[in-house]
Amino acid sequence: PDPCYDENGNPRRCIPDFVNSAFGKDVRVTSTCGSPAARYCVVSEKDEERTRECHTCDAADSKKSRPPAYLTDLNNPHNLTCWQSENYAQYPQNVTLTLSLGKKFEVTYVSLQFCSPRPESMAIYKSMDYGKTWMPFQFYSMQCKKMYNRQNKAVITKQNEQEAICTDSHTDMHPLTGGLIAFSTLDGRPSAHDFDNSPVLQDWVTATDIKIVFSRLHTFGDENEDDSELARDSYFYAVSDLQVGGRCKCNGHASKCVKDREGNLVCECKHNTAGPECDRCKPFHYDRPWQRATAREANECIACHCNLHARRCRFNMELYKLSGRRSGGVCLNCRHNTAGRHCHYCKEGYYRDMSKPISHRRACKACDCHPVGAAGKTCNQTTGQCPCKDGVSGLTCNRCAKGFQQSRSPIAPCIKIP
Amino acid sequence: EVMPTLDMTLFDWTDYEDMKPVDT
Repeated sequence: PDPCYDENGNPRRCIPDFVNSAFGKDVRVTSTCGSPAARYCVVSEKDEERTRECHTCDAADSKKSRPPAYLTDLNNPHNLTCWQSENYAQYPQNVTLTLSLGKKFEVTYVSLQFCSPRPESMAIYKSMDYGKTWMPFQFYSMQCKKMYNRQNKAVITKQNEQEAICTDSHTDMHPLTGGLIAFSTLDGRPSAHDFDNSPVLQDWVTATDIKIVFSRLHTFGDENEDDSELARDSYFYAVSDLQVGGRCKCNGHASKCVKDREGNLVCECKHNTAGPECDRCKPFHYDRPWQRATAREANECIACHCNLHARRCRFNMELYKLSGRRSGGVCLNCRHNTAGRHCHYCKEGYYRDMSKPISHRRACKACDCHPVGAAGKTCNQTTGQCPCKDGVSGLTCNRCAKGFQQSRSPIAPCIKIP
Repeated sequence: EVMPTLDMTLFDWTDYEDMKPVDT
């Protein structure tokens, strides 16, 4: 059964499955260790004693490389694979991870599992226009004001629900490996419980791309001491898993996303909708404005009523309001000699053949008014009666009336019998 | 009583040439 329709065939809201939209996707990074091969050291602490165990990162050796593909591969807890930056990419130098989701998603969380200590400062940004512009999603820092000019743990109210906040949570250097940073996009936002009716939050969670900027490394403060090279080789960013949890954005009008002919990810739109996010009505379905589906109402797009005489129509808001928000479609290019908003009557010079339904292609017949007997070419659109000159009768004005006879004058074709 | 249809050949178009139907 199609989840977009109930058992009676009535439309209902449907949404794609919740997925990790980062899985298997390429992540662009600005720094990766191993080109050329370089030493790195892993710090561990036991009984207040700190030890460093050094290894080699070598991009040319598959066993020693730590490429960005490891960010979004299968995350096996028993065999963690880590992407790793170059050593000591310290502030003001940043390391950036950029992930393109390929289409709009409604993102519920962004999470990072670290192989290194978590950063002292990092930011998550999102783009809604495929990377043209970016806006902050969340900041993590032990120094929110200094790093990002934001107050630590600012309160989110209904007035600033679309604002990124900064927090010093999840910024502790410990654990030295395996630490997690998880940003929940709706957590703490007042309208989260009424998401269906909050265009602000619907917009807030929408993203086509995610960018993570690591700005400041945590250190033990030993990087400028005598053995600073060893210390500096211990400071880098390393991440085993990047997840972006969410749903392909289809506005409640599709239950899945598929690849189109060009290989782009698009919603498989139902409810007479169209567009990559089912964000408009499909052609000829403009009888009411497009709306997102809600739990209570599918808000499907409705076909214009053109009695099978038109292939195109447009939406008119004035007519829609005048109709009590029921119907606003206006048919364009009515064919078969019909006219009107719904192609529901005959155009000038034609009249309705009542023996046929209005949807019949021959529902309108030509008036065929007599060139001499009729005073005009336009007949009554309902009865087909042409306007006759004095003394002329018949539906098309082609006969003299009773008591009249044909004359030789085309101006007065019938004259009274003396 | 059904009256006969107008006979187009009976009309004199001498003074109304510009009004004359094309197929007359």
